[in-house]
Amino acid sequence: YPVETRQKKVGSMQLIQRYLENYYGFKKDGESLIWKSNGPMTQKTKEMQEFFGLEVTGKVDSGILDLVQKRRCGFPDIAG
Amino acid sequence: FSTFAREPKWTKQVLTYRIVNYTPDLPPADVNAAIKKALTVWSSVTPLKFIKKDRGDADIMISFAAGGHNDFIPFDGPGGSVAHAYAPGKDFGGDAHFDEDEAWTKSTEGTNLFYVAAHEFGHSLGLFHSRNPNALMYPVYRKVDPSAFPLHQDDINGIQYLYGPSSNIHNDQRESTEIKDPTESKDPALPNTCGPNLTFDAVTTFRGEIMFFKDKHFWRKHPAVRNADFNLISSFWPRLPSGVDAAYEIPEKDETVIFKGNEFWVVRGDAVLPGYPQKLYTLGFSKDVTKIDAAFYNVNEGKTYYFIADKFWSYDKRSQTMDRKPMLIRDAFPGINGKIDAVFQHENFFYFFCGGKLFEFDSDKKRVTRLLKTNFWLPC
Repeated sequence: YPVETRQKKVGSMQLIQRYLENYYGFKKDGESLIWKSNGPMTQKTKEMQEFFGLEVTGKVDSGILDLVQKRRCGFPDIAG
Repeated sequence: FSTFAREPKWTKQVLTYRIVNYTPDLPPADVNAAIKKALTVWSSVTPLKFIKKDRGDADIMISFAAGGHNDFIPFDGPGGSVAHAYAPGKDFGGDAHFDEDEAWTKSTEGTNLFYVAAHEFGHSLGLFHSRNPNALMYPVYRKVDPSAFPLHQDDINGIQYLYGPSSNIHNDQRESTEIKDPTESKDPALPNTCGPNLTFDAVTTFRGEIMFFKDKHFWRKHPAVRNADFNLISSFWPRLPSGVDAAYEIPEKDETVIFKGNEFWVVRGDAVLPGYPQKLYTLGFSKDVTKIDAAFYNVNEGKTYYFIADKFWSYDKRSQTMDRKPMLIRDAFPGINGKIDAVFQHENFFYFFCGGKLFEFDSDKKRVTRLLKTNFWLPC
């Protein structure tokens, strides 16, 4: 049962990572990402939260998960 | 609102657009209507005008594609990214791409084409994403009432920051909610679109639309769209006079001929072709013909008809000959008598405007099929 939760979490993380790559200019640097509190992914997550007027924590929360699943314009929110 | 870096924008006010291909989700007429309506959202609050092209290059090329489609931003299947568009500029600048994997609709079900197109054309004109969740330029798609005016004040502030406000009362939907003091206006009173005695100086087809000329203005109407745009002639063609006499289009040449007095101009889109105006006699008329009342080009025959008083001449493009002598209008078009103000062809019907009447003439049956009001084609 925990395995299934873990799989779902990894799926969400990949979705968020791809969202940050597509619309916030996030570049993967190859090392494990999300738990580094001041890593690039945390920074980009903060930018996204700021853009959408969410609470800026740098952490993946339900607000972020909800947003990345919505239809949207394919153009980035942050100019590359 | 925000703009792109270095604020790219169009330096001209009349822009062309072309729908390169169509989604099978909607009838082409509905796609045409949704795109035209989406562009009108922006032209109604700026001096910008949009002219539809059916072939060749255009400022805003509109296309539907799935997945990778020859640019650096492949689409991602259903959901997610639904469309994108490029900032003003050459080549693919201004172009708008729509993800064919979406279910495009004209309702609140699926993905509403009009609403998404209006957002993408904001990019085509130079606006970037807005952080205001109620703005059209907010990047996330949300279900809205497609019949409501979609621009938020944030969007209007943004587009008018780039292009200034609309110069045309009729076209500025927001402004039209203001009650203006009529004594303030310097222009003669605008024609009453729905008045019973409305007459036209000339009527012609024009790249899939119909143009109704009256004094300094013309109405532009797409047969499949209820609304009509109302523009100054000079905003499209600054060199043309007001109060024209006649006009006709030759679709296969993408040329429209416009007459006033003993001169005529040929335009293609918003450009008056070089070498015009020319004199009427260069068309083959005798020098004592100083004006024509109306004209139209019969696309089925390849013949152009010129009407003067109760007679007409015709020019056959195949034999490249003009009638030596005029014929009586009533002999060739039974039921149509006397002077004609304007005439145009739509499908297999000719529409003759005579004073306060509009006659619908069936070109196959060679007879008048309906007597209509002159404002029949306008949203009254």
